[in-house]
Amino acid sequence: KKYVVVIHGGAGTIIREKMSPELEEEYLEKLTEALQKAYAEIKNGKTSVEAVEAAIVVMEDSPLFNAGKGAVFTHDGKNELDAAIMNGKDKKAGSIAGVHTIKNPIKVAIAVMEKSEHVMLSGNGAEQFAKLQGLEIVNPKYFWTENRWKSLQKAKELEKFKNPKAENSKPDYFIIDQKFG
Amino acid sequence: TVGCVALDQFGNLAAGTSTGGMTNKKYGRIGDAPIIGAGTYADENVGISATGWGEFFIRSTAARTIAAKIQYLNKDVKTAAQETIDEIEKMGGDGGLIALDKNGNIAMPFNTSGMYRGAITEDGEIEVEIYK
Repeated sequence: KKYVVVIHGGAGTIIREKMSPELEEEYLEKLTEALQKAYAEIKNGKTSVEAVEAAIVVMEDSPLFNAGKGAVFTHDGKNELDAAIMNGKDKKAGSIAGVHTIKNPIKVAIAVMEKSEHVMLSGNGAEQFAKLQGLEIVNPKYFWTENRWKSLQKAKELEKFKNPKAENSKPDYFIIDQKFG
Repeated sequence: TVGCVALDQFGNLAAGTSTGGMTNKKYGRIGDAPIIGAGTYADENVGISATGWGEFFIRSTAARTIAAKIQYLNKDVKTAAQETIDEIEKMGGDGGLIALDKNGNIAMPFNTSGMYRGAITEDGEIEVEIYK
């Protein structure tokens, strides 16, 4: 078998007991959609960069994944996004880190790679660059999702519990807060 | 975190990763996803996108290490990827990654549950699964 696209998608904070069959089905459908979008680009003679963009935009626009719309929350209650792209053909690369208003971070990472002499931009500078490139800027509220907000509250509760000085309260169930995105 | 590696009709590879970071993270912490050579890398032989405990993927320069094992030691993509994930596990980290080489071979080693991954062949055959 010759594969042409491979993807991965993490749900971020996982409440183990809560992953219902229906929810799992939603994930599998969205991953299939991402694969099909990338595959269509390849079949239409587009580049691997365009195929990667097509797949990742599908997942960034879905609240299911910890990227774009479904991003988890920082301790300060913000959604802070990062993205990177690298083209094996010429080893060009683009990356952004620590942004709060960019709807599709992968698009901006590609613009950094193709329209700037830099590899990595961060924070406000990356957001200014995105605006200059005409890429979509959204109100940070766009990234708010209830279940991620609840995950943050539970993670904070857990943090209190882990704190030796904390009173001996114990959360009713544990969120396994994956250390990866 | 989400990621994708693609191989186009011209034989060129590209790798991309996008993430919302880590729940409850502080101090502007950055993980491996945006770090070229750690969570994202592509050259003429292979493309890699990772999703792991970022600090360990940065310290082990995970994505570049896989490419280097292929480039200098002639390892196949599965061996190179698994060795790298095993090294990260030995350091105390966890997570997973996807890798696709220029011949259309893939590797998807994961050692953390809850990760989803999928792949499609040049004939349009789709595989999607969740790592339990």
